[in-house]
Amino acid sequence: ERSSSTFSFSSYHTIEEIYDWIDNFASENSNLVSKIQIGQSYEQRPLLVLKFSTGGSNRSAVWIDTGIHSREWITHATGLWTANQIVSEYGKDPVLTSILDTLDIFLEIVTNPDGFAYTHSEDRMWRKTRSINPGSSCSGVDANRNWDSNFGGTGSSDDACSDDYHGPSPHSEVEVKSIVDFVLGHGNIKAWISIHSFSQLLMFPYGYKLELTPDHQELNDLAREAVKVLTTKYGTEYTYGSISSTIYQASGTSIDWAYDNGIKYSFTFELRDTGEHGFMLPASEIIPTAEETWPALLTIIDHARHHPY
Amino acid sequence: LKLFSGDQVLRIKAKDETQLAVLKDLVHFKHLQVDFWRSPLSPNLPVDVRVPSCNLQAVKAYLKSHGIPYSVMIDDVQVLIDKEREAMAASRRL
Repeated sequence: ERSSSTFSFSSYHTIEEIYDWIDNFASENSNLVSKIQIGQSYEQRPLLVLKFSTGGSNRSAVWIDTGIHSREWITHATGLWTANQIVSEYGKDPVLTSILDTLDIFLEIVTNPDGFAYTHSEDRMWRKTRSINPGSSCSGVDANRNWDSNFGGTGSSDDACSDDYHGPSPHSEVEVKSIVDFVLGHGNIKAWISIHSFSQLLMFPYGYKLELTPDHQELNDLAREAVKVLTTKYGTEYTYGSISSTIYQASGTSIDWAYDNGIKYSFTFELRDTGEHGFMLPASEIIPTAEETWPALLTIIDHARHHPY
Repeated sequence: LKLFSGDQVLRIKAKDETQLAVLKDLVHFKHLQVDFWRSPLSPNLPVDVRVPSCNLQAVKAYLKSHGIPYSVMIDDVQVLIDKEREAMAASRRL
């Protein structure tokens, strides 16, 4: 019998290994963790979400997803470490303990499983989903241009061969639609954190327009605080701000959709970049990356907990 | 199984908006098959682009002709992929 305690968080893993780990992790920590299947990917892989909860019904909750862009392996690895950290630190870390005593956390570690499997078997640099595009020889949709937030606008492509292809319609990708249905069905998600890599950024809405959100000042202050605690750990420097003002205009992204659907605390991380390896971040950097991200996550979640709306 | 032997990742630092525009044009040259890891967004931010080995000469010449400075961030992408695989296999054995 395998145990999740022998799992190495300092290595990259295949999707089979990750799914095995999720099974074991949920069963070994059933007092705190449950595994939820929110749908099936285009290639029929289960879309799994870990729910961390200490009880209650339909508590306010936090959504975290990692790996929507499949080649960004450090995000999946950070998701795994983070899941384990939540269980390890509950009852020890007073901030996390307080959070989990009032909020639930939902964590989707492999948000784009078909793309992730494809990065292991065919093309290490694959970013999109693996759905077939009728009339094109190119497969896949950029799942972070597929959300119903100014869908098809600036910063997305209508070329199916592009890495930024927005897809035929909003939520055409089952990987996206499954999250939309789950989150809307839940109805009480108060914070949303989508984790990407690797440009060392912490961003918030809007991406699809240059205008500031009504909550800009609060989100900006919170991002500054989160970046500050992240940098404290290893000195990794982050830039923060709205997506459109920080780097580019991008339409159809998850955090804009979340914000426009009433989730005020919507953020997206771009994790560590050594400036030497990009997506090929050495496995030795997995744990430092996850460790420095952790206090930033807690900062955002704790702020959401203290500022109900 | 797609191979990336000899593919390089260039880190490019545009000096101004003019050079940034030149880099943005590169996006449209589909025959060069470049893969932007960090897109050309602002002169303050570096641009990383993976270039297939067969198009390295053309892309580097394009950058040089426009006076855009770059450095080779990854010399051979396939070497890193092979290292990743070895690390994963070793971890699995462990």
